[in-house]
Amino acid sequence: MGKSIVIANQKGGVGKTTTAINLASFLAAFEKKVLLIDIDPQGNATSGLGVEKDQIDRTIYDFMIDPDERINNLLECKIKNLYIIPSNVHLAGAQVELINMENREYRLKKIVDDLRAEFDFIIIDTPPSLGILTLNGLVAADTVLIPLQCEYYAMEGLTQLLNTIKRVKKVLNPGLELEGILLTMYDSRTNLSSQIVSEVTDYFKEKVFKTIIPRNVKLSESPSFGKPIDQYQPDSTGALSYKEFSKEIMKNATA
Amino acid sequence: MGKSIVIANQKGGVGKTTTAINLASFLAAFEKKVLLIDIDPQGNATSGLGVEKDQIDRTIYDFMIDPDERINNLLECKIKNLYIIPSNVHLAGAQVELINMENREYRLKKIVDDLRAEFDFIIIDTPPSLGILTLNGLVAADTVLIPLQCEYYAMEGLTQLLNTIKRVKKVLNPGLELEGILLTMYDSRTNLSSQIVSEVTDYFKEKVFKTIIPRNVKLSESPSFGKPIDQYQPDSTGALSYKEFSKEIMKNATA
Ligand SMILES: Nc1ncnc2c1ncn2[C@@H]1O[C@H](COP(=O)(O)OP(=O)(O)OP(=O)(O)O)[C@@H](O)[C@H]1O
Ligand SMILES: Nc1ncnc2c1ncn2[C@@H]1O[C@H](COP(=O)(O)OP(=O)(O)OP(=O)(O)O)[C@@H](O)[C@H]1O
Ligand SMILES: [Mg+2]
Ligand SMILES: [Mg+2]
Repeated sequence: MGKSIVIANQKGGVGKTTTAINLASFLAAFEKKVLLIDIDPQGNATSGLGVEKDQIDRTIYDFMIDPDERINNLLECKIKNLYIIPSNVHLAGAQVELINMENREYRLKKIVDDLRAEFDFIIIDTPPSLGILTLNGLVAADTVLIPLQCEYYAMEGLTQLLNTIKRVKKVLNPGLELEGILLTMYDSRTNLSSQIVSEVTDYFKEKVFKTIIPRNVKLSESPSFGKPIDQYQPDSTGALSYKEFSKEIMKNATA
Repeated sequence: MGKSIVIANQKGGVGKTTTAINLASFLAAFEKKVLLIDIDPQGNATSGLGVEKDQIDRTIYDFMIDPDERINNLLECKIKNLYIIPSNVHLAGAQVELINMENREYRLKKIVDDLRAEFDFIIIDTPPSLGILTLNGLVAADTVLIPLQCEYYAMEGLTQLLNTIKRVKKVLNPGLELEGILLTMYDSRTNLSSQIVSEVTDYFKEKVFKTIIPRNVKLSESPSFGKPIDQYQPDSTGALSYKEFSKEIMKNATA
């Protein structure tokens, strides 16, 4: 049975999509069968993997709004073992539509539960908010992975996010656990980065992944080529750190 | 009559709050009377100016939900000429509450119109989404300022944002104009940054501000001291670029 991991943080630009794409890609390279679900109306995970948004037949919007739509054609992106349910701007409309629907928080969970048996991992990328789309991700997931940028504002939102996770666990998804906190965009030249790292590791202890993702320009260049980092620059520090990180995720899954 | 400028971009982490705080602070230093309104539930503009969130009496949430609440005590932050209407996590609840209220898109506009006569500039910081809070910002504003990070994903969301602005102008706020596009986090060492700059300036021409904000660690350190950049490190490249930018804004306002 596949494990579903939602990547969430309402603070913007902390590396959610970059983590979703590169984790999914390295897991696929390690012969895991992986499904990436993009529930962000921006569709960055979709385009970051080179999927042309205007050539897509159906997106996660169609499957969430019409539960009878059978998901028979998952998109196989150009990477072996990696499949994607894409998103596009129509999903922005779903936020208002879903509010008045029945089982509005469980729409994604139904899709994920139908597909679990076919995959080793299901990775869900979310938008920078704690609205109905991210809520669907938190309800559909076994664990939540929190990318945390090594910056001051990123720390501020953490309490709000952890409180939301607790509330979801209590009411909507009792099985929800914290996969861990991944420190991202670490810049070894600044005091701020090392200050954040020591504060976070002191407070959250073993919940913080050992791997820290450095700031690396190759990571921000790779989406413009529609490729994950291991296909664009496999020897970059960005690629090597996400490779190490994916090993930690695999280890957690077998523990 | 004061000019109101909303700072918006649904892409996360592009420098909306950093621009709101530092533009407001330099305008105040140039003897303009400035009001900063924080409508992001994350409350980063509030804490970035050193306002203690748990000591605030009333936030923008109270004024938007209960239109009879008189705004008689604007918070004067420690900077001369600079006032703030703060935000905190209660505002996250407003997103659902506002959806079913009358005049839901005009709630902020009423507040801004009541205060315009007292200020030279009213600056509105928004969350990373195109939901009801950002919509209120677009309806309340004379112009919209778009910070654009010099990164690939930031370009992707621009079309969606410009379409939303067009729709708001057509239906809810016919006077809404584009203040301009501000390129942020420019890193002169990377090809990606210069590629983005040339693409954006070719396409948007005079709508792009001449000032480009460089990536500068002092800008990300200053919120941890609760100070805008001109109070924290006035000689940094970050401070000098926001100073130049504020001059462009003042020039536009008198044109
Ligand atoms: N480790 C890194 N080093 C350098 N650049 C990075 C790194 N991680 C992400 N980036 C870049 O930083 C920007 C923000 O990252 P990303 O879009 O993945 O964040 P996000 O949390 O998904 O944003 P949003 O909140 O808008 O969904 C992107 O342009 C990305 O390419
Ligand atoms: N020019 C810059 N150089 C270096 N760091 C910057 C710069 N501008 C902003 N930052 C930092 O980058 C991060 C993102 O900026 P900021 O929070 O202002 O963006 P935002 O668009 O308001 O984010 P959100 O979408 O979450 O509201 C912050 O940690 C900030 O301190
Ligand atoms: Mg993203
Ligand atoms: Mg912000």
